[in-house]
Amino acid sequence: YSTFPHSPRWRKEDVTYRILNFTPDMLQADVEEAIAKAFQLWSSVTPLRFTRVYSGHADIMISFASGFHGDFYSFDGPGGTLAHAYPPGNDIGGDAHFDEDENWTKFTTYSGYNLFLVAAHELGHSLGLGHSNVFGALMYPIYMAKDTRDYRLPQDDIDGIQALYGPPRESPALPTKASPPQQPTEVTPAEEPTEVSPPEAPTEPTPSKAPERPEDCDPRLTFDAITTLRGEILFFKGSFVWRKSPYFSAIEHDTISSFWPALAGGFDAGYEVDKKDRVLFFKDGQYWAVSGYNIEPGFPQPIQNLGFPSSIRRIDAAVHDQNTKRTYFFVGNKYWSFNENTQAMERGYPRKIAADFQGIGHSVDAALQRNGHFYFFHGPNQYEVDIKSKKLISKMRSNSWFNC
Amino acid sequence: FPVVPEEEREDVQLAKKYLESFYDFKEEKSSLLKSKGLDQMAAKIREMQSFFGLEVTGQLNRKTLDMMKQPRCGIPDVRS
Repeated sequence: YSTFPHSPRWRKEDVTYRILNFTPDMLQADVEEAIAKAFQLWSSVTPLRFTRVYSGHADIMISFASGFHGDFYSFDGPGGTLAHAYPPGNDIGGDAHFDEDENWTKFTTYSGYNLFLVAAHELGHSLGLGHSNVFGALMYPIYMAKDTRDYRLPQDDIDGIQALYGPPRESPALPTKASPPQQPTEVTPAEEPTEVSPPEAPTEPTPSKAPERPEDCDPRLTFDAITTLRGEILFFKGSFVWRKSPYFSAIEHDTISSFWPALAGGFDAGYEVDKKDRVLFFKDGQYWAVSGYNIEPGFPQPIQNLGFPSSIRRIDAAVHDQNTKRTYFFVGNKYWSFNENTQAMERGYPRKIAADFQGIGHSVDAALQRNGHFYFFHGPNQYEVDIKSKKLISKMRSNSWFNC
Repeated sequence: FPVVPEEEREDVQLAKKYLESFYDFKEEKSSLLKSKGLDQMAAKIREMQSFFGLEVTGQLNRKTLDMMKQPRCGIPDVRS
């Protein structure tokens, strides 16, 4: 953790806040709840008490604004900078500003930023914490989408805030017991300032056990989805990405969130239409279009928009044939053909995979088009198929692309 | 991801703006001191790479650019 130069902090335990305006992205009550819960995170591990006021000046003034909004740092439209807040002090000190050009959400979703998470981070600044270089800490400067149900403050942030304010009164210095999330106190604007009470017990550090990435050469390695992207090949499994590029020899290991933070949950399928510099990713009944790092606006969309009947809940794999401008979608033991020119499913489909792709008598986990061949992945194996004749050429391990 | 030259220039501009915003980088305006400006930028890139636990090269490589493109808080990571 870090603090600001000269370690500014509030010299009192009762700190007031005021919400000056609301984002239209969320219900007002949801904004109030997100902010209250964010304060509660910090009050649960310090002696601080936060009281909301409805008029006049508060120590921490909270607002939503776009572009230049009268301070030192203008906002920059969607993405990029999400919010900022000032260290404790007079006037603008302690104030937290949120970029109205972002899409704010109550929950962690693919298409917006969780206001509670961002507010909790910004209020850390409002209380005197700077950025932490500890990955996973709340005060890490990068937004990381995560499930915020039962969210608990990471230890690095507890250490930081307690270095400024100490532990809660009449509580052990180190958290020993988890406390359930407390509902914020409901208030009406007509009431006097209402205190957001700290929970009964301090917060337990968030366990930091991340799923492990399978080894490249594990013979049991399987994939969820595979796609090309600007000459590279991306292999997906869970939140992990293996990146094979003609520009460097080694396989690069990444996470989906490092490319598309809003899509961190993993994919069922993906394919590239290189002429459009566009990759489509599929997860359950939805799909997203990305161009490089950017998720195109208007997504996610239901897969029914591509012509699938409502009985199809998800697809297993997809691959695009650049020559015919057809995309094949694989669902169970059948496949569909989508005409990218007309943007419509072709008549006569779905057909059985085995009927047209001889030797592929099973479902397809992931599919890839490369060097005039299709590669159909099933479990730890892949099947090389000639694009024109649709005949099986060879069978290999799924990870044969990793120089094993 | 691989980019066309125009995008490379855009990436350099993005990196400059990022370092100005979050790492107290001030671009040298005088062309006579261009090499000094590049050194300063490399130093700031190293600082940023160190902060995020990236390989410290001082070069604007893919992972560094990836990190710069992430949505983030607008408060600087380092201060003058």
